[in-house]
Amino acid sequence: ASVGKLVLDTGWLAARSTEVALTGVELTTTHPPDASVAAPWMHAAVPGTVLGTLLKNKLIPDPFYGLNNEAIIDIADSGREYYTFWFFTTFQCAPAGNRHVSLNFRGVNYSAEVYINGHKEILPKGMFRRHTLDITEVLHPEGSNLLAVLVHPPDHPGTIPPQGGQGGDHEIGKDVATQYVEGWDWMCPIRDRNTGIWDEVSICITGAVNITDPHLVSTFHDDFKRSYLHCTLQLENKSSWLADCSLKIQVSAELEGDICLV
Amino acid sequence: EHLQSYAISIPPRSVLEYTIPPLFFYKPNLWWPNGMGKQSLYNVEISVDVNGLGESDAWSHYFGFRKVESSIDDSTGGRIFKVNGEPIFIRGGNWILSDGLLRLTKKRYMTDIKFHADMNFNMLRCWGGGLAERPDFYHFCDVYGLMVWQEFWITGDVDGRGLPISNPDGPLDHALFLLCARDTVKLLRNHASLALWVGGNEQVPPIDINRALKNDLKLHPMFLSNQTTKNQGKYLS
Repeated sequence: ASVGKLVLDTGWLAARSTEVALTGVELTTTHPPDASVAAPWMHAAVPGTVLGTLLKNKLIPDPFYGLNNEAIIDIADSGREYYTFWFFTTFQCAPAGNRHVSLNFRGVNYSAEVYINGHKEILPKGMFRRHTLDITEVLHPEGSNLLAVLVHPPDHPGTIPPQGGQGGDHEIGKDVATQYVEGWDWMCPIRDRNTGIWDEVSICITGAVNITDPHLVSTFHDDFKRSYLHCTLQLENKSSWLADCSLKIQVSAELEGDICLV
Repeated sequence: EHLQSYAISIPPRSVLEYTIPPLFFYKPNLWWPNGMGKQSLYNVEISVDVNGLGESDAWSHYFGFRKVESSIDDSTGGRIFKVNGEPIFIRGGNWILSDGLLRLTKKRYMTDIKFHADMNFNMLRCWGGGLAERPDFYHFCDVYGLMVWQEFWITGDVDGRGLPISNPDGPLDHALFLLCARDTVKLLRNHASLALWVGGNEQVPPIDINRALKNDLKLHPMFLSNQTTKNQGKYLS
């Protein structure tokens, strides 16, 4: 496995949690969903929302046309379980030597349970936070891995008053999530409150040392004639030995096509 | 001089914060907002090799050399922006999100943002009731020269207004709010288009959140050094 990132944005399946009797451990060990995508499983929109998945499968009318949104049941009436969904996929990645593998979620609304090859991890609450799980130890030696994610809606999805209004009954504001989803003067209520794996999911393969959140800043002097690029970053050594490293930084400007000035 | 290498030793099972010695540039091509010049972007590539084991990790990002300043104008009460020392007349639009089902593809972002640039806008304000926008959104704002005014998630839903009355003290979990805010800043802070963080929509967040945000986001004294003493107190971003 070479160092790099693999985005998991294809091949996802989804199912309403109340229609799946299996546990996350079973889904990712002995009883994965059938590849023929039989009900209750359907093709999923990941990244995306539960409503996006239902629309993709033509199980709801498009809420942004006419009065279609009125035909979609609101989470206040259906209960949170109705919009609590399983998402499932497989990916190829075998553990190798000194390699470390992380599973990364850039945005989940609102909380989730992650199962990978039968091992459970909790993704805590919060729509605007990244989650990184070290999955090196749970990868299958032959490289074929099963991933299931049970995504829960916001804790306070709220109720939409009959007359609508700014932010419905404001309950969604108790969570750290988007607030337009209870409807606003410019927007109809979003029935699932944007529940889902709504931003990128990826696998990252690194060696023993990985780079986290570099911060780039420039300073200027002498009327912008002189400039300095400052960079601070975090380096994590995941190994049990002292890592002697070479850190390189290169700044280039693309002149044309693949020709760069360094 | 823009390819440098440094030897570093990292103890086992530890995290090291490392500041790379500043890289000098003579007259770099500056990043300008739409309508004021080119949106020059440099590609910054960072990699770490473990001796004897080869490449361990790599990271890259497009970076624009630009200096954004803003202050409140005493006579009008409005916010004034300068980019690279030049005053700029803001032609802005309000942005919530690209799609209510969060189908946020790169192609959609590119099209939407180019459309705003073609409309001669130079700023988008990401409203506090919507998203902290995604890296792809910011990438295309970098490319097309749209500065971004990014608000955190505070609206009339969390200030005691509305009917029924909303929770007057913001979201229930202030620590979670700040955790999400800090992570969002780390996700987006390297984009040239990011011009201003704002606590919320047309209001101030709860005191503790506001204080923490202001403290975390205040400019390092090093970056105030070449502004005049008289103006230092005025610069808010």
